[in-house]
Amino acid sequence: SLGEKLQGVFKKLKGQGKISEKDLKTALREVRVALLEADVNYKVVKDFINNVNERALGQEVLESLTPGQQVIKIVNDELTKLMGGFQSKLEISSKPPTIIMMVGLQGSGKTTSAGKLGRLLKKQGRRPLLVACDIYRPAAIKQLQVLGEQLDIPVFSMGNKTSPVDIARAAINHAAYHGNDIVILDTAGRLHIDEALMEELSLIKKQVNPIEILLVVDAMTGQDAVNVAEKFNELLDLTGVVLTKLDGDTRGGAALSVKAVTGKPVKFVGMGEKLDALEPFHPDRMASRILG
Amino acid sequence: VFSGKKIDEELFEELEEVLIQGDVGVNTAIDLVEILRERVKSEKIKEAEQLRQVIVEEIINIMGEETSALNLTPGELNIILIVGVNGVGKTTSIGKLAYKLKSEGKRVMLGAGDTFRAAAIDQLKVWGQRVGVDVISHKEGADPAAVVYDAIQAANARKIDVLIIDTAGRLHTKVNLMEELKKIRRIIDKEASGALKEVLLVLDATTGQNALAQANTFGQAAGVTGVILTKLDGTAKGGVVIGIKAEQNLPVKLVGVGEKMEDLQVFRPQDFVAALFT
Ligand SMILES: Nc1nc2c(ncn2[C@@H]2O[C@H](COP(=O)(O)OP(=O)(O)OP(=O)(O)O)[C@@H](O)[C@H]2O)c(=O)[nH]1
Ligand SMILES: Nc1nc2c(ncn2[C@@H]2O[C@H](COP(=O)(O)OP(=O)(O)OP(=O)(O)O)[C@@H](O)[C@H]2O)c(=O)[nH]1
Ligand SMILES: [Mg+2]
Ligand SMILES: [Mg+2]
Repeated sequence: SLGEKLQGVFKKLKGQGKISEKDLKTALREVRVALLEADVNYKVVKDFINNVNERALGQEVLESLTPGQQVIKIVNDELTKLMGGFQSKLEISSKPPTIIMMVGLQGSGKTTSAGKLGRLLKKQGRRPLLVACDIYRPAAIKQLQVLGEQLDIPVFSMGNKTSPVDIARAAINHAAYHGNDIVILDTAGRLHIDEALMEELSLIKKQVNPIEILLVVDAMTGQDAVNVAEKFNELLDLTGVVLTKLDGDTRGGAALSVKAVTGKPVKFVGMGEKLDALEPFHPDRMASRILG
Repeated sequence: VFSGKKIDEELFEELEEVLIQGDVGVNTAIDLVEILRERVKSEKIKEAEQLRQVIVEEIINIMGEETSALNLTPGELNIILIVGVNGVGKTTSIGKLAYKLKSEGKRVMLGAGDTFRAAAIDQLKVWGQRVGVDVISHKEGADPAAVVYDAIQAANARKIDVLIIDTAGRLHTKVNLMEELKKIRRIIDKEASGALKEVLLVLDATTGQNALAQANTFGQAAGVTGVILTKLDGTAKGGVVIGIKAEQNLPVKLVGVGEKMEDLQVFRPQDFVAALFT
């Protein structure tokens, strides 16, 4: 573990009395490797290590009897702070319906997460409506309908020959008429560099003005996470992130990269394929998971 | 990154950065740059542009310079098992592969081995229709081993050349799901001994270092013979496959470059390495 590695680094220096700035740099190199192995973005790691170095110098780690422990504590604190110090909740509209839009790359877990969110909100006494705005992927609409059936939540669909913008608009009217106070829009997976499909998302946003735009990110995403998050955020001004497939053994450094580059909070984590596997995000737990 | 620079520590750092940003992994990147340093010394390399050739050579050395073909034998039933974690592109890649093999004149059939995920069978059936190949399936919730068994019987009866079997996405950390995969393999080996020619692990190019653990665990459980690297039409480079080839000798056979039927290409090591540095 990183903790053991750092203890090792500082043990080697014990015989020399106080540790120097150079020794601290050696220790931080171990932290850098740990973060890169955890898939935190290269540039995010660079900035993070610089900040930690300054703070460590400022906190007189060099004078400490247990420099290794102090460095780990600083790293952990800084990481937790960066991840977002508090758990973020879903915004509810003062004027219903509350519209939530799920966006992200292909296969990240949008449709499944839409179902999970619907289930969570229904348990809280709300009346969600799931909306099938993916008109491209084979059987995408069917997939959402199956989830809706399993959860006893209505699914609004207009088939795959109507534009997602029109489907979204019609869904809002449908919700108003049927008393659904939450509308969850499931959109097709797309590349952040696909201009036409990214434009489609902008048009949906303009049309129905969602109060929540959630970027669904696969927790095992590597260095590319910053490119994706930046583009989606630039175009849509995200309100939050859902980090999926955290039930695996990925360290999940993408979470740090996405937060660092967009400033937007991770609101939920997906912890399994079943529809009850959605949990609130715990920044401190994520920080220690990333450090490994 | 190579143009007009002089060979110094700063250039080596820049190279390490490019490799890491391509998901090559910090340890593999450090090793590669170390080899580069040694070759610069021993071969007295002076021009930064020459470094490009050196690092391309070193990575090709790992990846292999030939494209790795699918191990299919004409005149008999060949079975391809498709495995991987959730959402990486297994079902879509099967549709693309069926199209490719059919256009090469082969009789292809698909087995809907994902009986778990919502509308997974429907999704594969749409691909079957698009490509014009039969899909063997049961109802959602059926035992995947039973579907595999039926698919093999049907493939033999209809003199199929290639039977491609779809499986449910599963995280490699789920022991019971990996056991299910082993069971599917056993059924294939029992009912069609010698027919299983390829077990292809589908990896998403956007995946980071976790891909190594995936390759390792799936490799041990299912006897993976090659990789399909998908979503290379994005901005991710898929550099993890270098470490996977170095550690586990798993070659990338095919790459996915889009969501349409035709968006499957043979893996070309030269193109892959070149893309790492653009
Ligand atoms: N283990 C695990 N699997 C998940 C999780 N969330 C989603 N999945 C699985 O990931 C796969 C992809 O999920 P989808 O919901 O279809 O993903 P998507 O983003 O809607 O995909 P596209 O619409 O094609 O872009 C499915 O097999 C899901 O069951 C999670 O938190 N944990
Ligand atoms: N851009 C791009 N998208 C791809 C590629 N391959 C697959 N996809 C998309 O990725 C998403 C997931 O593909 P699937 O084939 O459902 O993935 P899967 O591995 O079968 O998913 P599960 O069965 O749920 O585990 C779909 O939206 C596909 O269209 C590719 O090469 N490029
Ligand atoms: Mg979907
Ligand atoms: Mg599938």
